[in-house]
Amino acid sequence: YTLFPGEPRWPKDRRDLTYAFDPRNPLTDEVKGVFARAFGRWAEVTELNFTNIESFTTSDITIGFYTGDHGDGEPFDGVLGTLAHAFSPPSGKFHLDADENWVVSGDLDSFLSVTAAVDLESVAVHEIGHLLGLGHSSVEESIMYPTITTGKRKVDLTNDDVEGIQYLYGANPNFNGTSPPSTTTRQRDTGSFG
Amino acid sequence: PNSTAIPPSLRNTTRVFWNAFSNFTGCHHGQNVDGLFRIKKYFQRFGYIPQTYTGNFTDDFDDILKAAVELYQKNFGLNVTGELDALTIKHIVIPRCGNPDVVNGTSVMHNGPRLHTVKH
Repeated sequence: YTLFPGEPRWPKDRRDLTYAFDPRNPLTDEVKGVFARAFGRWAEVTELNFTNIESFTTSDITIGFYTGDHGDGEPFDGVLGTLAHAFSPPSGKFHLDADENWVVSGDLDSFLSVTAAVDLESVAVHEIGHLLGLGHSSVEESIMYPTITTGKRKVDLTNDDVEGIQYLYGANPNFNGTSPPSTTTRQRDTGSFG
Repeated sequence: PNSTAIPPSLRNTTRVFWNAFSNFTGCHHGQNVDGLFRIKKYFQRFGYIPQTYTGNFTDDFDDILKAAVELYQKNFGLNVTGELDALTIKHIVIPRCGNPDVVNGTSVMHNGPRLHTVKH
């Protein structure tokens, strides 16, 4: 695992973090539930807690789906390419490319007819890692590896991810320390990106 | 063109743009290839060419691009050839996170010295 330069992290007195969705994105409860699960994966291994609130302007973490140039100097590029990005602590900004064919629920197999389907929870877990202070990892199986193949679901933290986040925030006393399940490896070829 | 006649996945020019990187397969140091400046922009976007480099990118496969390719290959465990070989190009077009892999000139992914490591 790696950390951002200077090892930025959320301060010790802020272990209860809030997150909110951009009100301009009318998201269903199902979509919001995907993010809740993703946050839960990091909360499970640390003492961090995450709560969804309505106030976008006062929330610690803000989540939004945007297209193209959305004002942060890192424009999105349409289908595939870059999928999302997130800023290091304490920025809390989490942006996703609205042009992607996001898969929210169900078996990825059923989305094979959709070109370049990307699993939302997989990307959310990765980007939350950035929000908390982790950089990219060279461990291919880890959540924090920078690439993800279309049609692939990868949501379980690996030992590399857990070690990194626990270096920053300590371990959840209720976390039994057992190795998380290995990475889900279902994968399908999709066009030239297979 | 009538955009409705184009499959949704191909309507965005950037996607076509990334796929077009395949045209650079086999490019190596010393060559001049039309459009090569775009792959330099890709590498700068993800930190393999310093943001401090503000000059105009040319289509020359120069020392800057060679160094970027080598660092990229090292980071992703590919054979370090310094060329845009097929495996490297195949890896470049995989969808990815928009955050850089190299920050302030320091590779944050290389298996060697990291910004921070902890032994357990």
